[in-house]
Amino acid sequence: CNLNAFDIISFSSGFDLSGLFEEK
Amino acid sequence: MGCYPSKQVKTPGYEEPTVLAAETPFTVSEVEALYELFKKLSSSIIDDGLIHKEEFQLALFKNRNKRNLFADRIFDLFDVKRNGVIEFGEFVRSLGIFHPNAPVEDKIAFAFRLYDLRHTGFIEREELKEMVLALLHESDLILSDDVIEQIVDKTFSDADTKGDGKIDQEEWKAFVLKHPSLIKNMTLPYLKDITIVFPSFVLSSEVEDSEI
Repeated sequence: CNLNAFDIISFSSGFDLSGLFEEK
Repeated sequence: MGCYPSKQVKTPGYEEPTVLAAETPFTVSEVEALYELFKKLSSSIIDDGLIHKEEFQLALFKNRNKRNLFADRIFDLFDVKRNGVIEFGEFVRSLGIFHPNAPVEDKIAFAFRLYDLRHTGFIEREELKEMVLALLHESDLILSDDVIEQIVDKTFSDADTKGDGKIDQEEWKAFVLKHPSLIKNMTLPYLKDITIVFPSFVLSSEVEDSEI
């Protein structure tokens, strides 16, 4: 199994800060 | 300098754009644009000029009640004073780390603190497993415990070069330099266009406000 745990974690929606920049 | 009054009401934790621009990759006008964004975010639920966790969640997920381990961790790291809210200065300095031009070392260090869930100064095996489980839960993915253990084992065998069962900052830095994709989340391209997305009208509005 060559999956890197940190790469898996990076798929979390919690890392997607783009919502901060969407027009409110 | 004498053109602008200094006594207009600013939110608690407000810091001068010139000061923040000097400490971050942002220009003064970009910091002013970030203030426009900050005002929107910090008044979305409680209009007190501070970003509360619910406001942060609302902006990220369009839902004030959605919890997410990593969003919680990012909020906690932005909240440098650890008083439960993000002030303007904290917001700008923290976002500065996500700027495309911020030093890679800063991004690597921020990611390390993000993953050091229990503030021990190390990324520990149990923490890594907890984060993988959180991601799987969020994504409705199911992997057997054996497979999760294998993934964590493999990562540790690559990253924990000293073999003491935990990843320290030095090991983390070496690991990220070998696998740069690990900090791709630490760069937000939006920050290069912040003055377009949030044009700043600070100067004109301040003068108007003060003269009325």
